[in-house]
Amino acid sequence: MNLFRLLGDLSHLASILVLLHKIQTSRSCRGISFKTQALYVAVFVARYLDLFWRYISLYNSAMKVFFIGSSCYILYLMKYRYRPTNDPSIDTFRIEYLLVPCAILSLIFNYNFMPTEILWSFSIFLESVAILPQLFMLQRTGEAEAITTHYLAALGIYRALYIPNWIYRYFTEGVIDPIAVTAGIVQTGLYLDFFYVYFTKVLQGQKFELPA
Amino acid sequence: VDAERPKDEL
Repeated sequence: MNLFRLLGDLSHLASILVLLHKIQTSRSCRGISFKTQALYVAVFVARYLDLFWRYISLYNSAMKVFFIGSSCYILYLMKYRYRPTNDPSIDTFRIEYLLVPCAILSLIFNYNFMPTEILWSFSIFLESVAILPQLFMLQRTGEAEAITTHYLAALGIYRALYIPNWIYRYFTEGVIDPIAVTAGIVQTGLYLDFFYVYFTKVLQGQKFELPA
Repeated sequence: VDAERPKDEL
């Protein structure tokens, strides 16, 4: 474990807590893409099933359980408890355009042609693009509540921090994970436009608004 | 350098 990865994981944890806080306090999931949240459930289940046969550490297992549990809970909140506040008519990104290419890529690029490793690759590719329905929705509505932007910022910072972690591991441990690095760079890249508006507007106390 | 995935990452 190094500081970059620890801070990255904590940022990921924080993002989910911020999202839960937003939903619970406003009693609404307005502005949140159900499709993105459903994709995260698929990502976590596909990747963290190794929970059942591979023990790394208590930290590792606890985080995996938390990510699977909290993402399913968020889906439940959106689909049942706060269903009237969820507006599917603005959540229109076609997720098959993400699922199919990710499935094909995971069959080509994996570290071992076996179901668990293919699922792992699939989850890495899918995670890198899972935010697109959410960003697409933001683009359509043109604005967002501050707390929603804090959620997105924490989520973006999480993968951004994994990049120095991989550089650090390359030099200290001599290992490189080309699949995760490539997908991680793509994933972080998708946030650049968002980060620009977030750091220049929201953190200066202005409203998150995209230019028309 | 080995190309492999570190199994301890989340």
